[in-house]
Amino acid sequence: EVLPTLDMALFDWTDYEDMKPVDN
Amino acid sequence: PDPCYDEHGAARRCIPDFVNAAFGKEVRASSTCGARGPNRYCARSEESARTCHTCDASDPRRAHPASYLTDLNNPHNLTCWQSETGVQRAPNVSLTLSLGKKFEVTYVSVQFCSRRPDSMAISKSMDYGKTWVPFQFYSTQCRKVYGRPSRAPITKQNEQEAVCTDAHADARPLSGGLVAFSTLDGRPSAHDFDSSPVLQDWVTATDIRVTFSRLRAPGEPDEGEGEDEDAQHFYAVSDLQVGGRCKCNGHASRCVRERESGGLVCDCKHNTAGAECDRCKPFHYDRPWQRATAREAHECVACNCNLHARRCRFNMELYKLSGRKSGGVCLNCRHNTAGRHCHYCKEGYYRDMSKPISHRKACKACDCHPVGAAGKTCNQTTGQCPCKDGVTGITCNRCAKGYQQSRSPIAPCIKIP
Repeated sequence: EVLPTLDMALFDWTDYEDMKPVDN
Repeated sequence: PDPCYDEHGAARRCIPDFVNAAFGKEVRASSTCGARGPNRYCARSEESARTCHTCDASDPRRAHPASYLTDLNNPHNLTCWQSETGVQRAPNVSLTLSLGKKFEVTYVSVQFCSRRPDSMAISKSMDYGKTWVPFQFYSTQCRKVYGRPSRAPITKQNEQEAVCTDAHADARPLSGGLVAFSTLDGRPSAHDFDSSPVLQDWVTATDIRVTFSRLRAPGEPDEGEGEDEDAQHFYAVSDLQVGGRCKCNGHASRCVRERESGGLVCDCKHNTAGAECDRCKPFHYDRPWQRATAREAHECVACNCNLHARRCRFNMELYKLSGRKSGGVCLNCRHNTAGRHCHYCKEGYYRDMSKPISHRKACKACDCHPVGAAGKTCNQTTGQCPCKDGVTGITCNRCAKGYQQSRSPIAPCIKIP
């Protein structure tokens, strides 16, 4: 069974803006 | 076959041929007869009566230039350099010879055409004429002329010092005669030259100077005294020889002319470099540079950087700790490698075991997931990143079984209720 990859778009970055990876 | 390597290709000590390093080289004389117009000189040999001649630098048949000192020395047709006359009243006369590079000098010899001087000194320079040190003194009055004892014993403590002797002052032959100084003669460590840095230094010279200080000792009978006295007082030398070997510290079998400067340099082997093979070639610093000996060539060895670095430096501590085997430390490891030999992967990378360490892609990026992983450093061998609770995968990019993605980047996977 292949587990789904974490979808970055689903995260709520409101309180963690500094953690958000820079989008290349 | 290259004399610097044996039949199996192993390095062995090699040395350039023994040569007369003075041959064909320019000698600077502080005084040369006839340079300021023709002048008269008178000579007397054992057999013949005194005869007078003219020296004229502008007439090749009557000139006695300094170039005659180092030309082919033919005993049947002697060509002699000659100083100006009247030297008894004049200051010292010197002959200075530049060898062009460091040589290990075995002897210095001066073949006279005139009578041998009462006092003369041989000195050497090791820095191309900047500074000079005495090599040997000759005088019938060592103490008075040179301030040194005559025929002082040579011991281990003073074997690198010049001594003064009157050994040259035998009455016969009256004219001519050879004065030869053997650099190692009587030096206690000469039999073990290989392991005597003191004597290795003692015989090293870039320049040789012979200084004539006094033609005759005071009170010495003078033939033809009173009658045109000055014309009899001059120095004349047919041959100045410097026997020795081009200094290459046991790492070259010959010296060659450098293309750019035209200067003489050793044709260095054993991964050495420099005019005297006195250092290791770049990147060959795994062992300290050493002079080759009869027993051990002391070849310079390349640092082991697994093809990931072009530079390295030598560390004596590490060399000693390794049992005197390896002391090289690689600098600026590339291809994401690290360590003394660029032998492991730097932080944030892991070793791809399917490739040898020398492969430029031997280290792969950990690529830990920015949210799923608890850090950026993965296991050096497996590449496994440290995952947050409920996260799985080599790079921590998936939720483990029984977990689902949350909206929180702090806890990206939560247990399914």
